[in-house]
Amino acid sequence: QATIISIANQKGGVGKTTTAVNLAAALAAARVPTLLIDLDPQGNATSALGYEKKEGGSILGAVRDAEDLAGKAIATRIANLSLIGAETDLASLEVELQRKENYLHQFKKHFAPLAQGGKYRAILLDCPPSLGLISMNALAASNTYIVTMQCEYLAMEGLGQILKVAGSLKDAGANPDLELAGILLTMYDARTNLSRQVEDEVRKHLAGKVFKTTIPRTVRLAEAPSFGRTIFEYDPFGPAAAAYKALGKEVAKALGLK
Amino acid sequence: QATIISIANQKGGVGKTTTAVNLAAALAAARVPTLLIDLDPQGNATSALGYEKKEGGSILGAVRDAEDLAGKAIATRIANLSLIGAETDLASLEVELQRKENYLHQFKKHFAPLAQGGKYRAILLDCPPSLGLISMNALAASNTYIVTMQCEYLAMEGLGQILKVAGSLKDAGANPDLELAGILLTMYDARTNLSRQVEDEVRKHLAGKVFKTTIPRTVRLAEAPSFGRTIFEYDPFGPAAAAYKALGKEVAKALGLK
Ligand SMILES: Nc1ncnc2c1ncn2[C@@H]1O[C@H](COP(=O)(O)OP(=O)(O)OP(=O)(O)O)[C@@H](O)[C@H]1O
Ligand SMILES: Nc1ncnc2c1ncn2[C@@H]1O[C@H](COP(=O)(O)OP(=O)(O)OP(=O)(O)O)[C@@H](O)[C@H]1O
Ligand SMILES: [Mg+2]
Ligand SMILES: [Mg+2]
Repeated sequence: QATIISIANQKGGVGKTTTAVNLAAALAAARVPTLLIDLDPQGNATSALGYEKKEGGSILGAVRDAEDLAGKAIATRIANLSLIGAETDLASLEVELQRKENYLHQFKKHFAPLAQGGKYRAILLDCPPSLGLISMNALAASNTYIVTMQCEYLAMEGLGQILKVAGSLKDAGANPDLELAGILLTMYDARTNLSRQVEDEVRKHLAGKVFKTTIPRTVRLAEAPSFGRTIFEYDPFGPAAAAYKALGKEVAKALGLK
Repeated sequence: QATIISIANQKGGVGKTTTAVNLAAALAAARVPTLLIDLDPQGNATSALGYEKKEGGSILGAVRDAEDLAGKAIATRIANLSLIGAETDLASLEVELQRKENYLHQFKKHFAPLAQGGKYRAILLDCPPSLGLISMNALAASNTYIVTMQCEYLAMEGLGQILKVAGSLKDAGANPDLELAGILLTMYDARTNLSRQVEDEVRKHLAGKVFKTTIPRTVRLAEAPSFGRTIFEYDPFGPAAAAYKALGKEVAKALGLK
């Protein structure tokens, strides 16, 4: 049975895609069979891994026309890592979900055969920067979720909202099993007081819910997607690869993936 | 007659809010009577200016219950700058818009008295990181729009999408007058090749559509919102204040606001 993990936060540009791609690669490197699903119409996870958007290659056909989702997974060049990428038309996914009877549990329905098929041990979902039906469906279908938060003030402000919304999905019975895996602090810049202050604040208020691993701000992480490479391929001996490797270990241990 | 300017981009974290707040402040300082409207349920523009979300204080009541929008504008501590802020419930704005007959022109209807009332010369709209009904309504109600783009690869990828969507609103007749004011390059880090490469690429492909002014990456812009201050109040003699002042001049000249 695979563990389904949403990477979510309605705040934009906080490292959701960068984390989805590099955490998936870290788990795969630790020999955890992993599937990454790009749920963002922008398709950043797809291109950051070096793959093209392909018509009919995304989750859209499964939701709209009940196509088989498992068949859309492609094996990537990275051992133990498969991808269900985006397509240009993915922008209409939100509208397709609205049309469905049981609009909150569409992803859950389509993910079930993937989760129970025995092929994957972890399924990561890269969510768009909003709390619309795509992210709600992702959270409703997940066992657990990671909130990435850049170490800046405006990102800290939005933290309460995503935790509240996920909590209400759980309490309302839409997904009683949903648990927070943790808050990941990203783009931590040790040279600035701001990062330290935000880190202190978050660790104080949400003690125990914040991953020990923090991801440093490094231009290597912003460069890697332009080559379609993970950080392990692009800058394997740098601080970002070390951080995502450590995160992989921390997540695998916390979720019993190894 | 006020010029309505959307600050839009579905890519998250590219400096939309930072630009909406500081460009509004720059125009106000140049004695252009300016109204800033926070259309993002996150309410970052409201808090970055130092104001609280107030129940009934946002555009939601106008769309949902046909309340008077002009009355919700508050005069800020900054001369020539007024604000219609966010409220917690603003998250339901997207659903309220879906319910309306003429769902693309709700903002246009409510903005008309503000634009024609003679009080404002410029109305800036801070949009959320998506191309849902909120951003579409904003673009459909605008004379012009600014796309902020952080100087990084993933942000460059999404540029085509926002330009295409705005172009299709114009061509489909939803807003025949909609013109691109320009692309604003933000978070430009002169120490990295990435920023230079992205700038070169964008200025080459979209010659003439990119503002001369570029906003440098500086932690001061990330710190200012935690004090609820514009960059002019927080770091008046730094490079970011100079850049946003120059942008204000460039925008005022391009749009004939002075
Ligand atoms: N630790 C880091 N250091 C430096 N740059 C980073 C880091 N993490 C991510 N980036 C860069 O910051 C930008 C935003 O990151 P990313 O796109 O992963 O965020 P996101 O939350 O997925 O954004 P969106 O809300 O648009 O989906 C990207 O250009 C990315 O390459
Ligand atoms: N030029 C800059 N230099 C450094 N930090 C910046 C700069 N511009 C914005 N920031 C910071 O980067 C983060 C993202 O900026 P901002 O919130 O304005 O982007 P946005 O596009 O409005 O995000 P969203 O998509 O969530 O609405 C914020 O923490 C902001 O303070
Ligand atoms: Mg993303
Ligand atoms: Mg914003």
